[in-house]
Amino acid sequence: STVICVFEKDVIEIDEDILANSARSLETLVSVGMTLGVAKKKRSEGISRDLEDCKLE
Amino acid sequence: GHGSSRDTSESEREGEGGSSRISRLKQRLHVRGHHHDHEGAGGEDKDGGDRHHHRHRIFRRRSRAISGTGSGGLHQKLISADDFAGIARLTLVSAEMKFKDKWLACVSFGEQTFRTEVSDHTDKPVWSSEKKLLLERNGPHVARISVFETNRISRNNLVGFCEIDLIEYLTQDSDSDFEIFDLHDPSSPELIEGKISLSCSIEDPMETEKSFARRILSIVDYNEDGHLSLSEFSALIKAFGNQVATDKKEELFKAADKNGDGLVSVDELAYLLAFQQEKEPLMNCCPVCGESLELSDKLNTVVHLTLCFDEGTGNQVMTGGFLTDKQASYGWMFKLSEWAHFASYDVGLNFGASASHILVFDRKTKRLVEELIDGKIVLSMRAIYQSKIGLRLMDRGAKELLQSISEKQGKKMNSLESAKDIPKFVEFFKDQINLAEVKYPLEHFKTFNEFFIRELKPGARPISVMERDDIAICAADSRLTAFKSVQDSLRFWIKGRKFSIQGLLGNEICSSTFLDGTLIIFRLAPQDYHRFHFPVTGTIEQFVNVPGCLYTVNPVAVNSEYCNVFTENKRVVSIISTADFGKVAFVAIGATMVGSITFLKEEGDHGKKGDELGYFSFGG
Repeated sequence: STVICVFEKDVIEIDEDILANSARSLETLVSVGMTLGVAKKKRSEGISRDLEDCKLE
Repeated sequence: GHGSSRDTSESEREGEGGSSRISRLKQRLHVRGHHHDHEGAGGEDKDGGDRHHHRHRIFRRRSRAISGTGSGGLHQKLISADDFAGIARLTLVSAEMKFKDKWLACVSFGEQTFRTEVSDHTDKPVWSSEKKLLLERNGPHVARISVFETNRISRNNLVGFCEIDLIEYLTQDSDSDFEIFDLHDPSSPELIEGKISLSCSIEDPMETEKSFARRILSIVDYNEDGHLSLSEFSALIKAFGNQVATDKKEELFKAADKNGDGLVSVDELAYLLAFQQEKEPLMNCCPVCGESLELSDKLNTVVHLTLCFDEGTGNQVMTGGFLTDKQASYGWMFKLSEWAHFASYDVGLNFGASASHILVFDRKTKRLVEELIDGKIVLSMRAIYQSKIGLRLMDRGAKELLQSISEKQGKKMNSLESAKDIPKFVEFFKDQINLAEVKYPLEHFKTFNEFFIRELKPGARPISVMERDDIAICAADSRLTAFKSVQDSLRFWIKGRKFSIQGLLGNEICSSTFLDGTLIIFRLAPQDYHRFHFPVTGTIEQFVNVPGCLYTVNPVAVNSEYCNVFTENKRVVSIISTADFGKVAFVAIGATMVGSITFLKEEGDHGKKGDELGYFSFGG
């Protein structure tokens, strides 16, 4: 049996190691709870906040 | 009982001892010395003495043959060659009944019963269904043939029957290819309810060997060109449990490749099987039932394998609805699933069967690990999902077969008796199942399915950065692949030509934002913890049940251009509405044997990432 998750376009940034293995047609053995990826919105918001913090006064 | 209408007098029967019967039966056989059969292109013997010797070997040598398999409900039984009379090909051709209806016929022989397909609505049903039966001198001789009318009101109502002693039938001289028998009324033997036409013949042992060779060839002849390459040949030999070294395989291949064209044809393989098996056994175990064949002689090996292959689609339907022998011989392969071998096919795994390897990257240890999968399972999956004939069979009853096998497996795994398989399963996967993290002790599980959907102790699966809902987590213990887009998934993994997000989710749920979305595939293996969890925090908007097939979800099928596993399999599509990821489609897909999908949440329920969402279990 299999579970497939489909995320909407450009909402998640999948962890790099998983993408790299998959691009080699290699499955990655994972357990429930391991990190899968990060929401792009939050990340970009975070980066924006970081940029805000670095803003020259 | 009620004798057949065939004109065989008692005195004639009494006058013939068993040896006389067998000698007459022998005369009906067209036994040929196979050495000469191959060497002489026409298949004719050059030496009568050798022919006699061959007959002698068939009937007199004390050896073993198997009248059934351990895997499909038939009774496994060793018999001596003295008892072996031959393989009888019994064909129920047609019948003439007194009224119009839909008809089916059953053959009961020994402890086995087979049935034909249901005919059209007619008074002259035609079935042309064939079944091979092992005839033993001291075994069952009498085939009882019953004809049933079948309709919605009175299902399978017995209308007429006859009984035929096959040994007698076969030892009588007849120029006709078929015989007609009266069908007696079950309540009044004097009444005749119709006539049935059937034929029965003993299969030529050489033909048994040749047709078996053709069947073997078809397993690995994925492109149906009638030839094997060295790699296909090696896979075949390996799957038959032969551990010979690579150079030895090459040597054997060269020996088989008489014309040196780099390919082995059907005839060349037939030659190899007939002779090499005597010098140095090529087949050490039966791929169907796993029986060790090392002690049996060549003929009985072939008889065993022929009957096992024939069992194919089960002992209920003659030829299983498939059209040809070749198709029917695929039936057994559909039963070979990576999910089933602990209960039904354990013998095959533990005795000489070879294992293949699937490479997986273990994220925890950061190492490549090899996962073992039985060689013949890989072989059968390739034959089913990556060949043209496999594709054709899917439209000719194989889908229904997978469904039926899965339902049967579900019932079996829900029985109290199935609990005895749990320790065996745990032992087999002792390096991969950590009992310390299972919530209940083994004694708690009353059925195998209960163990299969075992819960884990709280905290056994730590959830990454629990306080942050913007980090998604893995939803299942699994082998995972992930792709930024469908195009990537098609490039690297999913080869089914018809795959699409719309096909996966269905029109009801699919929105345009999913079409170019990111795809994560969690594949669960038999030994895995089988509950799946929320990958993200959110609210379940809806569930949509999508009925479908139960193909395997093994990469062998997913990587096949012929098979569209994800868009054709039975599945439940749910939509989780989240604050951080928008909508996430969560699709639970059933597979062969493990087709039962249960959700523990309902529409409108909220779940935190890592919360249990549902589980897969054995069943249809």
